[in-house]
Amino acid sequence: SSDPVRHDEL
Amino acid sequence: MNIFRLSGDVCHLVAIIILFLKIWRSKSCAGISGKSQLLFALVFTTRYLDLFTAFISIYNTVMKVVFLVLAYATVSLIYFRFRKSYDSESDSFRVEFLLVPVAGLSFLENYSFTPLEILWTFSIYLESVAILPQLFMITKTGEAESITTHYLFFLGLYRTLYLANWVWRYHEEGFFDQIAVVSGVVQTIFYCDFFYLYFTRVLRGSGKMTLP
Repeated sequence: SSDPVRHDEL
Repeated sequence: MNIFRLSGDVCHLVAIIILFLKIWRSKSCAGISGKSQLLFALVFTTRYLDLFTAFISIYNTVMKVVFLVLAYATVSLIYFRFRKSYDSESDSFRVEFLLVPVAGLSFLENYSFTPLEILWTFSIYLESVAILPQLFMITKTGEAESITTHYLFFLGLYRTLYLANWVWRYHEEGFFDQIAVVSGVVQTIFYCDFFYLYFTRVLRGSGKMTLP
């Protein structure tokens, strides 16, 4: 899932 | 974390601090679009709801909280503390023309049809157009103080650096976020005309940016 990466970006 | 991403975040923070200090120290929000600042506060609010659901890092949490606090502090300076200096007549952009299509699109084009995902998508789409009331205001009055243009420059540079970050991440990690990238490109395009004026007029001298 790309979710953690997306939530990492501001 | 790569250099483009980190410098993008720093530019974003610098932009927000420049604007806050400009209003705070001059005790005036003349030439600043309160509507754009309200939209940015809405962008941060709808995007950073993940503060309650996912912990990424100390850096991530601190930056999100700082952006939220500064966004609402700026809005309160404009609409409460220094509201006498707020030029509501020039800030006449109709935000419903942005909010309605952006809300509609976030329901139609998202990664999953859940409240948090739809709000995240909404924030990405809204951010790409949130500066339009400010740019419209400058076009309408025909000028901007140089400090305001420095704010816009750093704000535009932030998303431009994120584009480089996404190219980097695609090559290094195979990560590609279609919604963020397309919106980021759109957002950056809105700044191109401003960047041109900034380099040709503001950096080459005159105190204000005046439009032709």
